[in-house]
Amino acid sequence: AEGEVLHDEL
Amino acid sequence: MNIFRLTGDLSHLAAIIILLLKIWKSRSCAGISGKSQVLFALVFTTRYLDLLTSFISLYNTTMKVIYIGCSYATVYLIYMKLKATYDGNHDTFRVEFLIVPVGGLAFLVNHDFSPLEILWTFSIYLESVAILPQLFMISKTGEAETITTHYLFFLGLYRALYLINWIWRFYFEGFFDMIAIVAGVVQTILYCDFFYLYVTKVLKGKKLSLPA
Repeated sequence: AEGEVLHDEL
Repeated sequence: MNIFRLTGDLSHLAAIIILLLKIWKSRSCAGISGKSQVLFALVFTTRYLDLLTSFISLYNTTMKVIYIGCSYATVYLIYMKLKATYDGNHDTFRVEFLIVPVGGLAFLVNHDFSPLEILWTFSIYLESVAILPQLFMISKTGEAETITTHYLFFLGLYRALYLINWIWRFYFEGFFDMIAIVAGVVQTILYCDFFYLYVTKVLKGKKLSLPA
């Protein structure tokens, strides 16, 4: 979604 | 994925498994702060809600599920199955003094003012201080079992390796997450005193005991 932050770390 | 992050994740996994196995094999959770373990379960729950909204990789999903599963299993052993061995009298840290300020800060300083993002931020801030009840318990009783110190060592090593990972990612990917970095630095600093005792005592074959 727009503005959504994706966190790829644990 | 770089070697520092991978070894950081594996170090984190080692810590969680060491603690779970120690409790399971000895059938005792003496010397373990149930409060810290509840806080870690809360950390994983609020951080990994994105399991429901986004897929990053099989590795990412698998690790998240293992971390959550192990942390709930640990809490279950401490408060239900092995409750009789839980040392509640020494586990007296007031967790509301951590949860309330951390919750407030997550509302004020975050990347995006959305429920999922505020919960992620809350988990990052909470993780940085979640070990305090355990360290407080050790300072109160003045000692820790050697296996418990191995647990704490791997837990501290994980965040230290993440710091190197972030330096690496900044240089090679331009990746920079201020919230994670500041909280990670705080978290690592909290372990410094323990690291010193671990190296000077435990690695030389002595039990970790503090002067009275």
